[in-house]
Amino acid sequence: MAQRSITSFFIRV
Amino acid sequence: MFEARLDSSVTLKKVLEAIKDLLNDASFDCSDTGIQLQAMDNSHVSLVSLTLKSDGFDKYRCDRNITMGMNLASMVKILKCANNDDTVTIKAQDDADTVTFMFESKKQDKISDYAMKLMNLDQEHLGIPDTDFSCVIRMPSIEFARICRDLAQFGESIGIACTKEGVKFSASGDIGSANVKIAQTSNFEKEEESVTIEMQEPVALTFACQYLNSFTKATPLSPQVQLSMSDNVPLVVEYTVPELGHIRYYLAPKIEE
Repeated sequence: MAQRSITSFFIRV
Repeated sequence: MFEARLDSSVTLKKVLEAIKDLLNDASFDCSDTGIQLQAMDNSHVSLVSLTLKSDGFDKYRCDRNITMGMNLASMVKILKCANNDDTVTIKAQDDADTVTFMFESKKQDKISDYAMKLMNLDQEHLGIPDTDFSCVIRMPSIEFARICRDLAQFGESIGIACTKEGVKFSASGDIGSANVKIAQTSNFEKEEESVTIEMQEPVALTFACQYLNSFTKATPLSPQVQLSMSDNVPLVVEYTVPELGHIRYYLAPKIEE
């Protein structure tokens, strides 16, 4: 299985 | 001027233990409402969010918002110099390049202070949207730590499947497979030992063991842990920091390749 990055879920502010 | 005092340094030691595996350096954002820390681990798989409210401190003063970038390994070294029941005061001048930790023994017969150099950290902040989670599980933090430790022996990933009957943790690998089922408790006398599940719809997700095990370093902070899950969003693992606030860990799920 592949690990997703947390940055793909949250918006940079 | 920034000044924050806690009657016993053990709380700060536990908070530090809970984040030092995941983060090398972190920015502590101090304002009149308290201290906030938000940082991703080096691999950008998880996010740590720490909130310590000003009214939880025994003394708190923050004249101007300041951000203190600290090396956590250095902070650990300094906190090791304090006894658990020593009072700790964190102090910094406005625009200072050092922060001071002052430890006072309960008998007031020993006072020590340690100054630590601050760092300029270029950390990005992430906006975390509010989510109505499909499942919210509350369970004894020691039990969660035990399950993560046990299942890590079987594989790199842990599956967490939640239905209204209970929660199933599972792992598999070269030596075989493991399943641990936890049922919702009906005995509400001992809140700390209870397992409660609020479920809108069933969820099954897979997460990296290594991160879950790092999160369980927060276990000494709180007898209960809260796991919040929805399909296709990060898991939230939350521990209360008694009287002060909370620490939340966000972990991105694994997906089929």
